[in-house]
Amino acid sequence: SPMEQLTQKVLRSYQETCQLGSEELQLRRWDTFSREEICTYQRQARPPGKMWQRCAGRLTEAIQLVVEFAKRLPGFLELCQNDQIVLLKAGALEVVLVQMCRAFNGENRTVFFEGKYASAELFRALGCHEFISSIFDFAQSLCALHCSESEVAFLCALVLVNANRRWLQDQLQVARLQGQLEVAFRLLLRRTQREELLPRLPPQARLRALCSQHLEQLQAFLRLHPGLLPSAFPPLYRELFT
Amino acid sequence: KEKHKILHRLLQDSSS
Repeated sequence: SPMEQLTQKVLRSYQETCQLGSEELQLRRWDTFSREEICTYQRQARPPGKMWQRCAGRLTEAIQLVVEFAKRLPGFLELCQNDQIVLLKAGALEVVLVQMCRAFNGENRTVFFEGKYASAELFRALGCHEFISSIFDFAQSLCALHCSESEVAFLCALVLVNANRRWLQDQLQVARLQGQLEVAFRLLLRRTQREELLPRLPPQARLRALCSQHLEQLQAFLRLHPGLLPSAFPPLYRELFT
Repeated sequence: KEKHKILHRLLQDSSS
């Protein structure tokens, strides 16, 4: 059926654009940074901004893959260019945050970062511990739902294709695509007897709040370090967030 | 368009 085909395409788009396979992430989930390694990170991060640059780099790599995911999503490239950009600009970081639940070990609150699982401690040099904790809380709440790969694929697609974003030119066309994705997702959940997932998903506002916190933290960081060259951050990161 | 030229380029690039 067309809906079944859509489901397959969403899953394939997602699998083709994943940085790491879920099996590998599962296998390595107890491979954590040692105390010494965390100290080394913190020492290296001492010049202002080193850790910010590092995280911005990793985030930008993840966002580039979100763009590839979007391009492979059925119907996305048929949207007008303005709307493709609006959806990615508003949704790319949200998709990365959703995907983070695959790379998160809820049992010891660590996330896969640069080759190993890292606790929030590793990111202390960023100077925004509360924000990092909120991200970890979000990943933990999503992890607790034990989503399958197909479910994460649909969650990402639906975070991206959201007709409620501001500045869309052809809202109706986006709404149509969103509607198709929602129907396919519901069918998948019914087939796998996972309908209880929908009411348990974190509210959209939570993702939005994390993204605005990110912007606030970045602005605060840039205010604190006015001498930092804009070129310290990857161009795509600058384009999206500054 | 000018403001989002990298995003624009990534979207246009069919080889990636």
